[in-house]
Formats: sequence, C-alpha cells, structure tokens
Amino acid sequence: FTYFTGKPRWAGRKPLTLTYAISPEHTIKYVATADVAATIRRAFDNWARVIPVRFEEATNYESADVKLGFYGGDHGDGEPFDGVLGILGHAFSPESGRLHLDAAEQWAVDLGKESSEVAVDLESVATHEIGHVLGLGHSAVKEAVMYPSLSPRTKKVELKVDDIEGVQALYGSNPNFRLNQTVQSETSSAIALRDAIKKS
Amino acid sequence: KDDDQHRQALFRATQYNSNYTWRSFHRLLDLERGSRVDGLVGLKQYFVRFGYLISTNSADSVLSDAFDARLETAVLRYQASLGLPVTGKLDATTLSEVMAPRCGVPDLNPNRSRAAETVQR
Repeated sequence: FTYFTGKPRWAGRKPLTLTYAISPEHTIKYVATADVAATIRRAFDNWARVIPVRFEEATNYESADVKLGFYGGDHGDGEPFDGVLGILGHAFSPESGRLHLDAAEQWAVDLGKESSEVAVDLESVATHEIGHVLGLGHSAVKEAVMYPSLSPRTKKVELKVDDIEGVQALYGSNPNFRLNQTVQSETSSAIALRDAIKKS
Repeated sequence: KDDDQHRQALFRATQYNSNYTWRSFHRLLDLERGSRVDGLVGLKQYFVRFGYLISTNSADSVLSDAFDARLETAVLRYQASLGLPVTGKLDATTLSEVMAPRCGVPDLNPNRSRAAETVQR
C-alpha cells in the first residue's frame, strides 16, 4: 500500500463520521437512482467494516464531506475523462472528498444482468476511489482493491490484507474486525490456486 | 513455440480487455531501448500522466518517438511499482497492464496532480 505525500487523512474525534452524497445533477440515467445509492452504500461499507469510521448518506449534497458524481470529459478539475474505458474514475486526497466517475462508462450494479463487454462494475470502482478519499494511494498487489487497473466485467470489492493494513495505519482498526480471518481466507485461496495449478 | 503460444494467448486477452483510449499501444509490443516507432510519444504521455516520467519542458525527449534511457527508466519503475516482471522492455505482460482500464490517480507522486494542489490550498 502507499499513501499520498504527507500521509493526509481525515481528522476528527473517534469514532469519525463522514457524510457522503451522490450528485443529483451529475448522475447516470440508465441505472435506477436507488440502485446506484445501494451500490455506493455497499462500497462505503466495505471500508467501514475494517476501520472505526462511520459513513452516513447526507441529505444535502453541498454540505457532505464526500461528494460523488458521474462526469464526462473535461469537468473542470484539470483531470478530464476520456470516454469509454481508459480512465474509469478518480478521487482526491483527504480532506477534499471529491470522487468522480466517468459518465461515459457502461456502469453495472449487477454484472449478471449486464451483457455489455465493456461493462464496469460500479461497486468495485467506487470502493477503490473511496480508498483514495480516505488517503490510500495505489498498491502493487494485483489482488488488492487499491491496485490501479480493473478489467471490464470484473468485480473486486473485497479488501485484501494490503488494503486493510494500509487504511488501518491511518485510522486504526474497527474493534469488530479480525484481520486474521482475512489472512486465513487469502492463505486458503492461495493454497487452492497452487493446488489447481499443480493439478492442471 | 510455447512462448509464442503464451504470447498469442496473452495478447488476445489484452485486446479483449484493452480500452479505446490506449488500444493503439499494442503496436509497441517488444520494443526496447534504442527503438524508434511512431506512436511511442503517446506511451510517454501515459507515463507522464501516471507519475513515471517527468516532462521538464516542451522540447524534451518526451515529445519524441525514441525509446530512450528515460523511457526505459519509466518502464522499469512502472514494472516495479505494479509487481510486474522487471525487464525494462515493452513485453506482453507490461503492455497488457498499460492498456487495461484504470484509475486516473497517478501511481507515483500522486500529490503532483492538480487534485492534490487543490487540497493543499
């Protein structure tokens, strides 16, 4: 895992509460608003499980700590989007709270119901970008959520040890979370993969 | 022969996963230091964008199609940063990763982005 220069993080009393909101203007039309909201909720929950930070959906977009929206092309922050695939999204280091997704993508909230070859899983990208919002940079671990690339039609939402250790170094651990369960899970996966390779 | 088959399989996967923005990079397969190919400047701009190559001025080598020492260093950094085999060449594994859809935040020195400058203000 890596951090932004200076290791910025959200400050505040523990347990820290951050509010978030999805832009009512900069959104996508082909996915129901409730489905987008539920998917973004799950993305925040992926991080809330491992750190003592609560994420609450704000009713007022302007006053939310984290502002999420779908933008196309040059949208005024100096980092224009590039159309289908290429750049999927970007987010800003703490305590900016801006999280932008490329409106040109074929966003999917359920890959099983989306037939497009270039469909991009919304929860996966949102989970990655929330990692940036919290202060993480990119990881060299291919399986980690914070690895910079994501192939179309791929779901990667489960935080790996690398992601967890990185974010917990910034915010501490959620008292209800046990890291060794994740370590065991990753070890089991690695053993299963090794066995499958041997077998083949 | 095995190597050729592996390369072909890998490249089919690359093309399936490749994005519209960087699709043309497939022409750069197997280039190494000393090569000169039209389109290499696009790859250099990619490495500038994601923090692997620093453009010092408008006349520097970033604007040329030569695979020079600076580009080789950028490729080495890229491979090391993303856990790829460190070869310094544009092998199939490296190009496959370059062409994959990705996050717009730079991998190295992310605070160099305008986003971070805004935060600092």
